[in-house]
Amino acid sequence: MNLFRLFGDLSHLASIFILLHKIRTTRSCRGISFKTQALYVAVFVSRYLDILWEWVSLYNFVMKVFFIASSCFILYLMKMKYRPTHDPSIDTFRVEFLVGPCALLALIFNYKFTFTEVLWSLSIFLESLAILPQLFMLQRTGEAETITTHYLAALGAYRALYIPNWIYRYFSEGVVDPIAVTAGLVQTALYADFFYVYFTTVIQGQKFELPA
Amino acid sequence: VWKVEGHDEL
Repeated sequence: MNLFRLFGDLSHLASIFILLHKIRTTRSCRGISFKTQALYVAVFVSRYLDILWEWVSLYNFVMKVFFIASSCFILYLMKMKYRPTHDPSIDTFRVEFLVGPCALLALIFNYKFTFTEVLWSLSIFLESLAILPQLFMLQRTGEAETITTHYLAALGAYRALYIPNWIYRYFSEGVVDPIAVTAGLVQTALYADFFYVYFTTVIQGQKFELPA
Repeated sequence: VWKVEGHDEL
């Protein structure tokens, strides 16, 4: 464990709390892509199901349980409690175009051709693209509530912090996880445009608005 | 150099 990874994970935790706070205080899930949130459930369940047969550490266990539980809870809030506030007509990214290629990639690139390892690879590839429906929605509406942009910034920071973590681990432990690193670089790159607008508007106290 | 065993990251 190094500080980059710790702060990355904490940033990930923070993003979930920001999202829950947004839904609770505005009593609405407006501006949040259900498809992205559903993909995160798929990602966490397929990757963290190993808590049933693998013990890494208490930290690892608690975090995994939290991410599975919180992502399912967010889905429940969106689908049941605050259902009327979700507008499927703007959440139109075609998820099937992501899942198919990711499944194919997982079958080709994995560390062992076993069910759990292919599932792990799938979750890595899927996570790298899971934010796309959300970014697509942002692009469509052209604006976002400030709290939603903080959620995305925390999520993007988590991914960005994993990069120095990998560099650190390469020098301190001499290991590289090529699948996680490749997918992680792609995932972080997807946030580039968002971060540009975030830093030039929200951080300066303005509303997040994309140029027409 | 390739880490192929065990997934300790989240």
